[in-house]
Amino acid sequence: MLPLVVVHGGAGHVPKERSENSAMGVCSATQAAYRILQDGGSSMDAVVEAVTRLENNPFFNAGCGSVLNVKGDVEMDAIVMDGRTLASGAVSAVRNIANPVQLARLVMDKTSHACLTAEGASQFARSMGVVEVPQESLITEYARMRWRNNLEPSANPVECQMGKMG
Amino acid sequence: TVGAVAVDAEGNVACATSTGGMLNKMEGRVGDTPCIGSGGYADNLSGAVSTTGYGEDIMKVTLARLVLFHMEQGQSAEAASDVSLAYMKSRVGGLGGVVTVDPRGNWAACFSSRQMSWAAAQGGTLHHGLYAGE
Repeated sequence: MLPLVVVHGGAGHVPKERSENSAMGVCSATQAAYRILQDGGSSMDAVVEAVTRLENNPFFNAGCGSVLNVKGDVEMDAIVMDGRTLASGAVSAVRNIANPVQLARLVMDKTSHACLTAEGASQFARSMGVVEVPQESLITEYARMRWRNNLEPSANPVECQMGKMG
Repeated sequence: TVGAVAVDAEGNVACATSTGGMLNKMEGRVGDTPCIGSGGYADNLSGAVSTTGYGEDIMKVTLARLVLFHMEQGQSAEAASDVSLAYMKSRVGGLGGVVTVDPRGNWAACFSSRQMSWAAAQGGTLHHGLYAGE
């Protein structure tokens, strides 16, 4: 039965005290995307809306709430792909962008490339009028706490993030 | 990592995935998300997939495209998702999850990790889960 949208908030370890916010976040993002589809919107509009909502939700590892790299900075990646045309757009290692998924869509719509990275992606964002945001607005206390806890040489960041084998 | 797949009323499929990456990653490390066929893939002839998990392992098996290859061979969205995740786990020990749709409106939310928050909306009904079996 059409239309249909399915959303995920990541397969990593979610502590009990955060699981309720995680469930609420994916449900509200799904409902927002489904409303677009019910109003006749495209599947591309729906998936970009759903992911934008989750990027803006500090309980998810994307946009605001992203995990930090070893230097304590936020570097983000995103992709979109259109099944009708096989067109796609992606950005990697972008900083100071609130919604990398929207920048990825601009790469698909406004360039002939499949992916722009780092400073090149930032220059493209500026040329498209995408407002840059201070890195601090993307960093949560929870992300900073996990970053500090995993700086020890003995730490296992992958297991901390992914959880043990399911 | 967060992601979404959708089929609109005209039967067009699309995917989107976004991530902050891996905790305490090296500066400049890029995982599967922006890599077409790994972080996501969409083709009206087979379906759309968005993936999450340990990026280096997802890239080794090009997980998103692998799910759709199985669907092109006639497997359902759910069976294709499960067998692809099982392959990643057995072949390279990788854990992860996928959300998958086909152009006819079948869907799946599967994961080999302990949990994955997901939700689906179809026919006015909202489905959601977090732990295996939900």
